[in-house]
Amino acid sequence: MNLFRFLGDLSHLLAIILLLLKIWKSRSCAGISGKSQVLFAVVFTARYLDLFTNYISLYNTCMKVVYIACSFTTVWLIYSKFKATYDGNHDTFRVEFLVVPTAILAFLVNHDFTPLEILWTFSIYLESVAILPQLFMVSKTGEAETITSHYLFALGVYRTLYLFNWIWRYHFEGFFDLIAIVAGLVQTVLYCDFFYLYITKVLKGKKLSLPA
Amino acid sequence: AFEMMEKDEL
Repeated sequence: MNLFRFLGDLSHLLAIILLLLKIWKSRSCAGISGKSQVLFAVVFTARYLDLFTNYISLYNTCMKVVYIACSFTTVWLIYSKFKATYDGNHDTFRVEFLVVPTAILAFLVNHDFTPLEILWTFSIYLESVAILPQLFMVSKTGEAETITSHYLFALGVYRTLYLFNWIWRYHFEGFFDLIAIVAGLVQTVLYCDFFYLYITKVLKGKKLSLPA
Repeated sequence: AFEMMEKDEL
């Protein structure tokens, strides 16, 4: 494992925990897209089914279990514990426009036509677009709380670091996984506009608000 | 046919 990959995993973990803490401490999930969080829970579930079939390393197993546990806890906080604070009126992205095409694509373009492999592929495609309901919500309300911006930034950094990891692995190991790379590129591009706003506004101490 | 190619990335 190279440094990019490790830092990528850490920033992914940081993003997930940051969101959980934000909701827990403020007792509110205002401004958070429950739909994006459900999609991430689906992503982790579909991808980490190999927990039951394959042992890779203690690190690998622990991270997968933590990711799954955290994402389900987040969904539970949004839709059950702090349901009253959930901003459902602004969370109106149609998730079927993401789930159906990515599911079809996973059947058509995959490494191997087996159930687990198709589910893994589906999770990779779905992850690349799962943040769209959240970004849509931010654009609809025109702003995001600073901590929500940090969450989105850490999440964007994660896939960007994975891109460097893939360049590294291709260069030094001759390894590449085209499905992960293309989906990872799409995912990173979706964050670019947000990165720009984050650097020009949030880092200068301003709240992220979009021009009307 | 339930196996999956080994994947170490998360």
